[in-house]
Amino acid sequence: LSRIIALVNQKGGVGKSTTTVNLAAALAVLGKAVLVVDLDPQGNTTTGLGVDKRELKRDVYDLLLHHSAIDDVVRTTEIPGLALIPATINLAGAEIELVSALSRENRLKTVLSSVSAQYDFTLIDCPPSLGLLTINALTAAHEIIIPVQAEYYALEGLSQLTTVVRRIKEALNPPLEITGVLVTMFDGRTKLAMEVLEELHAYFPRQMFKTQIPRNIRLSEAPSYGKPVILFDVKSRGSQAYLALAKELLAPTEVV
Amino acid sequence: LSRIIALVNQKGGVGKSTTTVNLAAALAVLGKAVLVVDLDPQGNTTTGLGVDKRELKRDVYDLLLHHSAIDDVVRTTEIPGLALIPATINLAGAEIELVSALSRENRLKTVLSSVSAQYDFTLIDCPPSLGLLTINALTAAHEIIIPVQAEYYALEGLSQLTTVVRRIKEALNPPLEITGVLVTMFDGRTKLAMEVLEELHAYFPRQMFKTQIPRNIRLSEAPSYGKPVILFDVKSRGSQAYLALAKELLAPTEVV
Ligand SMILES: Nc1ncnc2c1ncn2[C@@H]1O[C@H](COP(=O)(O)OP(=O)(O)OP(=O)(O)O)[C@@H](O)[C@H]1O
Ligand SMILES: Nc1ncnc2c1ncn2[C@@H]1O[C@H](COP(=O)(O)OP(=O)(O)OP(=O)(O)O)[C@@H](O)[C@H]1O
Ligand SMILES: [Mg+2]
Ligand SMILES: [Mg+2]
Repeated sequence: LSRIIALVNQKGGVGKSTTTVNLAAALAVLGKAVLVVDLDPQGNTTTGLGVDKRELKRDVYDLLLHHSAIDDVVRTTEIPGLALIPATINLAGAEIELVSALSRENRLKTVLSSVSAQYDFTLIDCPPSLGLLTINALTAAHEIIIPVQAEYYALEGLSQLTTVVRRIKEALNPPLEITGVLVTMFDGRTKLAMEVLEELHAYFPRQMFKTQIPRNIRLSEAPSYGKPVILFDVKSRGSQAYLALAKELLAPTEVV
Repeated sequence: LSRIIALVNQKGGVGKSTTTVNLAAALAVLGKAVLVVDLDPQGNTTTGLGVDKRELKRDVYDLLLHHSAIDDVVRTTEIPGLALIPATINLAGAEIELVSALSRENRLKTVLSSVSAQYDFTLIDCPPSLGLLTINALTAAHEIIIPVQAEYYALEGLSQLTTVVRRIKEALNPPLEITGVLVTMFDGRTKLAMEVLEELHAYFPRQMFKTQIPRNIRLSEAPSYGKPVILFDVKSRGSQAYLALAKELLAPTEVV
């Protein structure tokens, strides 16, 4: 069964795109067929996977609003087994255009229904908001990963996020589950980080990933080479952490 | 003349809220009367200024969509001379509601026109998107400050941002100018940071603030006490940097 996972958090800069790019690459390196969908008009995931946005004639915007053929949009990447539905600046107008579109929440779900069976995993990178693009991702996905920084402001938005998830699950997508909460850019030496970590465990007692992603400069350098960190510096702490996360995702879920 | 400044960048987590809170506090400490508007449904600026969102009956949402009286919404803060128009979760629905509202881009401008003359500065904290809330801020403001991290992904969205600013300036708000680009969470020891800094100076030759905000743990600890860093730890590098930024903003602009 193909697993469709949305990377969601309306808090900005928490590592949604970094996690999408590097988890996808780690899963591909472990032999899985992976499709990545970039649903953020900034297109950081598209760039992080080495695709030049200026060369693209079509992107995910055309799939959501103009019923383009998916084969005209999906692209292969440098990583064997990893395909991408890219985003360009065209996507910036989609939120407003979707407001009055028919079946506006289900557009992505319909697009993916014709293609996701060919992949073991589909990862969807979301913009930092809870608008119609993220709602499309939550309606299309079976699972959610919530990247979160161990910072005070990060805690504030979590109840908004879990409320929206519950509403989507009730109204549009009953199988939707939070598979895990992933702590990113973690620096365990600070008191603040340890305090926030404790709060996160209290708020999500059964959904915290064991793997934590440390702050690692190689993770922020890799995008400037258009490569996931695994291809850029496999020995780095960033690479090792994302490989561990991929293995944790592949392991059968333990009975709690 | 009252200066209305929007803190804008659709890239998430770059320090928009941290800059709004701490620049506002620094200006107030230097004797200016300051109004802060929180236009982000996450409400981080509201929390960062010590206001408990659960106690609020009204917020900026009521001003934008229900024509509430501004005196029912504006609150004083612990800092003398600093007032706040707060945001709560109610604001989350505003983007979609505004799409079909009359004069949807000018709502905030109208609200502020009746009150901004009482303040030397009005700072507007924006969400990480270029949707109708940010467009309201860009239509109401005379000036823009763009907080940006010295990271590769941060460069990608800048051309989208300057395009939107140019369009708003032409269609809705001719006096709008980019007063400055502020580098945040800066760590000059990394090669990546220095390379990105060079790119930023090339892209914004006359608009880079001389002041750079260093990465400083006290800046991320202060929000958990509901205080700007100046009230939390005035000797910290974070406090000193925001005081320097406030002074740079107050100095008459040099002729380049
Ligand atoms: N573990 C890490 N160590 C160091 N830097 C990191 C790490 N994870 C992400 N970064 C850097 O932090 C910044 C924010 O990460 P990223 O852009 O992936 O977050 P995001 O949640 O996708 O942001 P947005 O909300 O704008 O979409 C980027 O510049 C990225 O390179
Ligand atoms: N100079 C700094 N040093 C250390 N930490 C910082 C600094 N500036 C901001 N932070 C922390 O980084 C995180 C992101 O900052 P902040 O929330 O202000 O960004 P933002 O642009 O407002 O985010 P969003 O896009 O979600 O609105 C916060 O946890 C904040 O405490
Ligand atoms: Mg992103
Ligand atoms: Mg913010």
